[in-house]
Amino acid sequence: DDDETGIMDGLLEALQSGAAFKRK
Amino acid sequence: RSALMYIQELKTDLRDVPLLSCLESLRVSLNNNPVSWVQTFGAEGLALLLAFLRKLQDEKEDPLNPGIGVKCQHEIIRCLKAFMNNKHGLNAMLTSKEGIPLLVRSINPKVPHMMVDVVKLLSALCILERPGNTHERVLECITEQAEEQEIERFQPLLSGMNKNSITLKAGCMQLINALISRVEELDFRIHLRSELMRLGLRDQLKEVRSIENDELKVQLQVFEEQADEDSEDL
Repeated sequence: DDDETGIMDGLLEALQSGAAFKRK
Repeated sequence: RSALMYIQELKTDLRDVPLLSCLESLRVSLNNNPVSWVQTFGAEGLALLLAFLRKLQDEKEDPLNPGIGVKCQHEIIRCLKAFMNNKHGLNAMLTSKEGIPLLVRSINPKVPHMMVDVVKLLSALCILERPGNTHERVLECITEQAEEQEIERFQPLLSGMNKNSITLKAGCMQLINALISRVEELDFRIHLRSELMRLGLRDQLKEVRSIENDELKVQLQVFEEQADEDSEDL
């Protein structure tokens, strides 16, 4: 979706919670 | 004000308080208007913001108005965050040649509250799932910036860890984790960790472990778990 917003907010939240670092 | 009005305004020789007030109002507009508004502001608006950021970084502090330059820089960082909060803005930032280098140049341990925002934005860019490996670009820019200043590339992050601000310590650990975790080669991840440890992270980690702060604890845990996993794999 080209109108997607909150991308940065989502990434920052995932980083802060540690979820962004879960190994696949 | 429309996006085009801001573009016109940023083309004038704004400085000090009028520049700060324009940037504050622009940040509110970028945060609250639909994506189409941000799209109209677009690459041209971004280029103007980045040009102001570079100019402010290069300028000496005005003794008659101390602190205003840093306030404007910080407000530009906040504008960039709002601008990148959607696909169009993010793509414009990643396409821009100056975007990441200027963000890296804004890593300034002397201004902890701004540095927190900068390291967090850079860590978000590092974990983007897209071709072109943004984490490599961020690391390259960090390396180039350090070469220019003739310092160790992770020295600014270690200096940030050394500041009293717990949020900054957490932010620096977050960027360290984002940079390392996206590296595909085990050897290079281990190399980056040992480079950081040698530079003083080992001692810093001993100190920060005793700090009671959830955000910081998450980052320390990530760092240690990933280091342990890599040691095992090795």
